[in-house]
Amino acid sequence: FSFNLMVVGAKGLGKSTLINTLFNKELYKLDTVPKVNYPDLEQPVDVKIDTVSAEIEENNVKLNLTVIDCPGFGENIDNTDVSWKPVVDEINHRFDQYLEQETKVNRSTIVDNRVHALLYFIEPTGHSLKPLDIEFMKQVHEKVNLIPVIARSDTLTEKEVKQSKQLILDDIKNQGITLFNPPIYDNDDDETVSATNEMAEKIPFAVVGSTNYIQTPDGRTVRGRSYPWGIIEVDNEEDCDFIKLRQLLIRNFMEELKETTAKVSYEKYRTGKLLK
Amino acid sequence: FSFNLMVVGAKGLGKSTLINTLFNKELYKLDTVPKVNYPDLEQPVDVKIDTVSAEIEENNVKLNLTVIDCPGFGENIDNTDVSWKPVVDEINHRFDQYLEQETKVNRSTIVDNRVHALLYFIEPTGHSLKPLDIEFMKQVHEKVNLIPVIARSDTLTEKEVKQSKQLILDDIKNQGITLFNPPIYDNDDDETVSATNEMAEKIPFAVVGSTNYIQTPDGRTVRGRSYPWGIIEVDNEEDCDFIKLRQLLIRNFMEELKETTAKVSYEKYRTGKLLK
Ligand SMILES: Nc1nc2c(ncn2[C@@H]2O[C@H](COP(=O)(O)OP(=O)(O)O)[C@@H](O)[C@H]2O)c(=O)[nH]1
Ligand SMILES: Nc1nc2c(ncn2[C@@H]2O[C@H](COP(=O)(O)OP(=O)(O)O)[C@@H](O)[C@H]2O)c(=O)[nH]1
Repeated sequence: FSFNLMVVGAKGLGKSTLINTLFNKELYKLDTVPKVNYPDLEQPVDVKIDTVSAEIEENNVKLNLTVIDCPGFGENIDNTDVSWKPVVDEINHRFDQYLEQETKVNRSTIVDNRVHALLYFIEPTGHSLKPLDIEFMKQVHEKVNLIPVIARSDTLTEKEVKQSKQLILDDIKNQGITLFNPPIYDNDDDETVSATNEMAEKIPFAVVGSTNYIQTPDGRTVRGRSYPWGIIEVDNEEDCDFIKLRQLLIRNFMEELKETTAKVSYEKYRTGKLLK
Repeated sequence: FSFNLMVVGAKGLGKSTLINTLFNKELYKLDTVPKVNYPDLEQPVDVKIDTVSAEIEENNVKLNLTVIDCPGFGENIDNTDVSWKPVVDEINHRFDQYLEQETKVNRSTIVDNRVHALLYFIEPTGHSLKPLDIEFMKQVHEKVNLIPVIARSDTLTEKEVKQSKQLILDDIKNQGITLFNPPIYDNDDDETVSATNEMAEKIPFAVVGSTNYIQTPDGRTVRGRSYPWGIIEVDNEEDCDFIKLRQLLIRNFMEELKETTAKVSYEKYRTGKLLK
C-alpha cells in the first residue's frame, strides 16, 4: 500500500507542521532553533523537490507514505514560471516513470510513484486568492487531485473563515479550476452520504497543525497551540477542519484518490503524450 | 500639526484594520462583505498610491493625519521593481514638493507632505524575512523612518514571536538595514529612559488590530478578536505590542519622527539632488 502526497505553498504556512500532525510522525524536523538563511537577492531561489518517505500504520494497515515537498515555491521576487514549472515537471516525470514501467514485459513489479493528491496551502488573508495561487492551481488541477487548504486558520475568526471560503470558492469557480470532490456512491448508506457531504462542504479545509501536547484547563491532554488568551485544539472540529482533512486524505478516500489518479489524470496525460 | 504615515505590506496583513485601531477612527472601510476581485492574470497589478486624511485629537491636540497606503504591493507574480518603485517615487515626490516650496520667496505657508514614518508589515511566518521584504526595506530605509511590524501576530505563540523577532532583527542587521530608533535624551529621567528602552526592545512590534468591541468572560468591554478558544485583547500588553507601537508613533515620538525626517532623511535627499 503506497500513497504519494505532494505539498505546495509559500514558506511559513505550517506545511511541515501539518504533515507531521496528519501522520502523527516527525516526518519533518521542525526547527526548534530556526536558522536564518540570509537570502542572496542576486540569486533567484530555486524550487527544490524534496521527498521524504515513511511507513505509517492506519486502521491496522501498513502504508508506504511519500510526501513530496517543494521548498522555494513563491520565495522569489519574480515568481513567473520558476515557481510552478519544477512542480509540474515533477508531476509529469512521475507519470513518465509509470508509463515506462507499463511498457515493460514484466509488469508485476510496477511501483506507483504518481502524485495521488496535491495539498495546496492558501495564505489566511481573509481576502480572495492571489495571482500566484490561481496560476499555480490552473497549472496542476488537470494533472492531480487538487485539495486546497486555508493554512494556519487559527488566525481567522469563525466569521472570517466562512467569508474566506466563499471568496476562495468563487475565485476557483470563476477561474475554471477543478478540485477533488469526494464521490458519493449509489450503495452508500444515508450516514455515509451525509458524512461525505459534510466533508465536501468544508473545502477548502481551514487547518491548524500541531504536534505539541498541551494541558487544557479542564485537565485533558490535547494536540494544540497555547496562546496567552486560550488553547486551540487541532483535533476539535469546533476549532478547525483538521479532522475533516484527515478523514478525506487518510481514512475514507485514499483509494478514490489513487483511483482517479490512475483512471483520470494519468489516462489524460498518457493520451496527450501518445497523441504527440 | 500634521503627520504623514506611509503603510506598506502585502494584502491581507491587517493594515487597514491596524490603522483604524491606531487612530480609533474608521479611516478605512473594512469590507463587511468583501468583494472578489478576480485578478486578471494577463495584466500586472499596479501599485497605487492612496491617501486618506483625517483630523485626529490626541492628548487634547488636534492633528492632521494623512495615511498613505500602497495597495497592490507584492500582489504580482513578478514583483521586481513594480512593487517598490511606485512607493520610492512617492517618497521622492514628496521630498521634491518640499524642496520646491523651500525655494519660494514666501515660506511661511510651507506644507510638510513628507513621509514622516513608514510602517512595513511583515508576514507572521515564524521564519526570517522574505527577499521582497529585504529588497523593499533596502530601497527605503535611508529615505524614511522605517518601523517594521509583525502583522497579525496573534497567529504566533509567545515563543514563536520571540524567535521571529530574533530572526528578523538578525536578517535586518545582516542586510545593513537601518530602523528608526527611539532616541534617549540626556535630560530624560530614569522612568523615561527605561520606558524608551522597553519600547525599543519590542521592535519589530508584534501587532494585532481590531475595532470590534467585545465582552470578556469577566465582564469587561475591550477591543479585540473573539475566537472559539479565547479572546485576544488589542490594548493588553500581555497579548501583543499594539500599545507600544501606539506610544512610539503617536504619544511619545511623533516629534522625533518629524524631526529626523526633516534633519536627516530630507537633508540627505536634498544634498543628493543638489549634487547631481
Ligand atoms: N497559527 C498557526 N501557526 C502554525 C500552525 N502550524 C505551524 N505554525 C507555525 O508556523 C511557523 C511555520 O511552520 P512550518 O511548519 O515550519 O511552516 P512551513 O515553512 O510551511 O513548513 C512555525 O512557527 C509554526 O509553529 C498553525 O496551524 N497555526
Ligand atoms: N488574526 C488577525 N487577523 C486580523 C488582524 N487584523 C485584521 N485581521 C483580519 O485580516 C483580514 C485582512 O485585514 P485587512 O485590514 O483588510 O488587511 P489589509 O488587506 O492589509 O488592509 C481581515 O479578515 C481582518 O479581520 C489581526 O491583528 N489579527
